[in-house]
Amino acid sequence: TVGVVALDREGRLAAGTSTGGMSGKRWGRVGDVPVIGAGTYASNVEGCAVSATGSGEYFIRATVARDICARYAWETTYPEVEENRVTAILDSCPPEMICSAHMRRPVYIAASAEIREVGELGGEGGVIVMTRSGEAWFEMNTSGMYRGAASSTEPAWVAIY
Amino acid sequence: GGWSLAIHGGAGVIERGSLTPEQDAAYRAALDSALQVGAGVLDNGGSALDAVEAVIQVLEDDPLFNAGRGAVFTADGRIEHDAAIMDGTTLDAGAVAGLTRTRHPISAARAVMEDSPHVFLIGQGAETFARSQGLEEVDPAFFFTERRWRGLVRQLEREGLPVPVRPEGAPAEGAMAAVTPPLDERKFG
Repeated sequence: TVGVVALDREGRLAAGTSTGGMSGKRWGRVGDVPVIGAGTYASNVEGCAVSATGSGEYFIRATVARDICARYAWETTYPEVEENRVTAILDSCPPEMICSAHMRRPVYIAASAEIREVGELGGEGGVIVMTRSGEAWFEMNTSGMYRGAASSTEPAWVAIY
Repeated sequence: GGWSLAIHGGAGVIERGSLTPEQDAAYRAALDSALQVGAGVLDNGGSALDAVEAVIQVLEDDPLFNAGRGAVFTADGRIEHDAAIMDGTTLDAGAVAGLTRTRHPISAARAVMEDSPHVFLIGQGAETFARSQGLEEVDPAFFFTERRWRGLVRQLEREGLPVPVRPEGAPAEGAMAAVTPPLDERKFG
């Protein structure tokens, strides 16, 4: 599976994902990639674009891509309302993540909550999220993932986790 | 205004540490060149949609990734592609599933979004629609890579399932063996 999220100079967001699916799949099995709202979603109104790669059955059930956008919209609209929940999530993230979590709190909260939900269902995978302000965020709960980012203000970089 | 781009690839069961330096370098180079294509579109004022399609076309053509050429096989030895694209400005979206001949599934998804009244087309109907839009078609053997085929054979033997015959037109055994993407995306699609 491969995926992209992008913000252009006009402030437009878009997301795309493409896959060969699961090796050895039978019976016409389809995962989350082509299911809008599960593996792929973008909404300028809510302010983010999401592309996912993971055990598709769980990403479909948890409607991951759509939920991240909705959570992000909520976090950016009512940041104070969720203080105790946010504090609980921030308290649970590893120390090295604290700075980035606080710095990018809404997108971190939205993405990490969703990936945690997938994990609790028994699924594995990761998402890339692009916000309307051009923030790229990566969240995953498994290894072997490869990522890359570039912007008009920062040089391109790639990483394999 | 500024622009921003992020890309990702699926997961593998092999830890990064077990990649050979050559494989590690191959993945990084592939991701880098895909990023450069997307950065070029956006830096020149192109749309986010165009950048998404252009980057994913590069990754679909690269046999290292489980999308397009280099995709994994179904249990009966075929390659079936799924893809989706969405425009955040309008909430327009297009998706395809089960394509076997369209060279760039992401372009088929975009055609569904822009040139059909629907959001999601699957199987033979999706293929017929993509053909009607003039999208490039290739023989299914174009997508074949030796390593994915061997991954399928190992998996089916492990599961005690019948191993399908080698697809017609597939390169001679071992011909594509040089393309050995290390991350076996058996874990998920």
